[in-house]
Amino acid sequence: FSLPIKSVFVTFPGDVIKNMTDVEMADKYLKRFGYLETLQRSGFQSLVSTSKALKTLQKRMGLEETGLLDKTTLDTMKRPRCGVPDIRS
Amino acid sequence: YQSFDGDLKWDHNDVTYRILNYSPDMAPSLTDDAFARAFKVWSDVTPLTFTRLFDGTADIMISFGKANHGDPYPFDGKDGLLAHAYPPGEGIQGDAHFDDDEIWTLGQGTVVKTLYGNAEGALCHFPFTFLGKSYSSCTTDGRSDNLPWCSTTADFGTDKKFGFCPSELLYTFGGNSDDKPCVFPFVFLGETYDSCTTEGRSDGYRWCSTTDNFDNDMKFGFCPSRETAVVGGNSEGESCRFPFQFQGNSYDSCTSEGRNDGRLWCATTDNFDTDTKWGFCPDQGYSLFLVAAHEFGHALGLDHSKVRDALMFPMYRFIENFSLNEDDVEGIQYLYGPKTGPHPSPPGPITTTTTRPTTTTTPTPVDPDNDVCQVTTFDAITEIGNVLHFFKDGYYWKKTNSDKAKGPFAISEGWPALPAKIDSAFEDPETKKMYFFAGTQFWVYTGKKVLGPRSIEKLGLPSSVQTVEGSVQRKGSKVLLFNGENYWRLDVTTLKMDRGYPRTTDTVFGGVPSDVHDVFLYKGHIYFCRDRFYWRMNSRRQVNRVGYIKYDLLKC
Repeated sequence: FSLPIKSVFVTFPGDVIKNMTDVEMADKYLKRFGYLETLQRSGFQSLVSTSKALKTLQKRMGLEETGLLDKTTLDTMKRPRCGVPDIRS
Repeated sequence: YQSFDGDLKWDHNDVTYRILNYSPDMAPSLTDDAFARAFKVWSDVTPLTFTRLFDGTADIMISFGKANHGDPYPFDGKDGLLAHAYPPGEGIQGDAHFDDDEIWTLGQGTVVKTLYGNAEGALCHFPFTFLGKSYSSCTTDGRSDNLPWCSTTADFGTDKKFGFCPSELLYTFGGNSDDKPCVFPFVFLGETYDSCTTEGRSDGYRWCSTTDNFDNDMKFGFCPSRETAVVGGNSEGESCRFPFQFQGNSYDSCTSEGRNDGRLWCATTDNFDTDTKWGFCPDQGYSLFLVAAHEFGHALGLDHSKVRDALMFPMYRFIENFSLNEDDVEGIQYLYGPKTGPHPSPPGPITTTTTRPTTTTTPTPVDPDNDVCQVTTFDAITEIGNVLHFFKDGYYWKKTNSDKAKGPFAISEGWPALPAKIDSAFEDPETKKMYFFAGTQFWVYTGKKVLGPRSIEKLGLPSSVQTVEGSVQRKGSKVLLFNGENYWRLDVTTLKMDRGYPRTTDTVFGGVPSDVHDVFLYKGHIYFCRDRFYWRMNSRRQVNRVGYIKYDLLKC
């Protein structure tokens, strides 16, 4: 007894949120709020830009500036917020 | 803090706003109040003033919408993005949009403002006890008409205070039916509907017909959300059904099973596996006041701040006793400068010992040749025999529906015992007696016969009350008397105040300024006057118009 229930994720009809990987979600977040676009425009490679963008975001949100998509950063990205971009091009 | 590039700001300090629609989550009066308080956050520290418009184009147009709502920045369902706003300018600039896939509250769970009943529109008290059972939401128990109700105190048995909860059976909002309730069943495109529906709409809002046949009558309204209603999913507005079946298991409460985002959901029928009808469970919701104050910061020209405690920080955080962070103050004052001139007098009963002069006042009459339209503010306004009377410095004018205002007439000719300056007046509809208030005294006229002056303390008002600023007749020979933030109920047959008063004006008449100088009843609406403006409240205690006394009432 006490077998853990095996969670089965289902697709909920009408769910606005599409299942995305963390990387996809982060990429979308960084673009939406102006972090990624600004840095890409300065000519960096995408990978480098993402790391820089993450650092910019982490600095702005008062997080440790790792440049990595760590759990704290992901949790911050999932918090409710205003839709106005943080950084304007 | 940051401003937008080019320091975008309004080129005028008298900023206007207009509320284009309402969320089903909160009563319109609570929404109006939340927005008014959100603007006050900024007007308290700048020279800016905010005036609400009810039609036309305002600087800041406020609306609720879901997903794609008419601009290039769609919302994203429940949670995530809450709202956005545009910096000052023409067109969409300055506008504020709120995601109606959120649950809009005052930040601590669904706020249920009651209607009718005997609780004067007070909020539901959850949990409450009724016949020995505890209730955490509105109930139809004890009623045969299926109308949900709640107690506004902890124990209905003891206090017997109750009101009805938002329900499409009680009223609708928006639409074209003057807030009439739904009629079930109704016919729409040949189909029969027994409940509110989103059919026929692309914006996801639930609606109903307010006659039995929409196809014939085209009368409709939007359905208010019940406090138990789920959000999002494909059953918006429905309530959870417990127990429900999901993947063969039975659930008696909301669950996050089946989701990888941990969010709680429930089925709205007893079997999700067969019906797949679901929605997110109601939670604390987001404070419309806090989010609006943030968005209005954008609409005034502030960009996101890097200070975590600032209102303009981009992430939502609920704060119970909110005050602007120094960073926000510096930001908005960088754009508009600090507040200048005298501060408004603090709300609340006047506690100074200065009494307003009454009989000793030398009147400063307006020039009788001048038109009433020259007067900026009136001492008192009241309806006598279906004619509005405007009092000012020893004179008064009369205005009927159709005619231009007549006058001025000398107060001393009509009511010789009165001082030149009166604060409030009303006619008792039963006896046709006229009651006048000036300073701490009152007079009662029966035709030409007068009683008074007598002290308003005799009526049961405390000595701290130095004026009666407004009076509103109610049914059963009752009159509400207003002073500062409070009001009392007078029984004119006994000339005694009813027990249970004073009450706070703001809790019962939400959305009107706290520093009004006149309150009166006219054609079933209550008018709260401040300066040249009035706030008009309907019988359901919703402010449904703000306007100019001069233009709207006097037709200058």
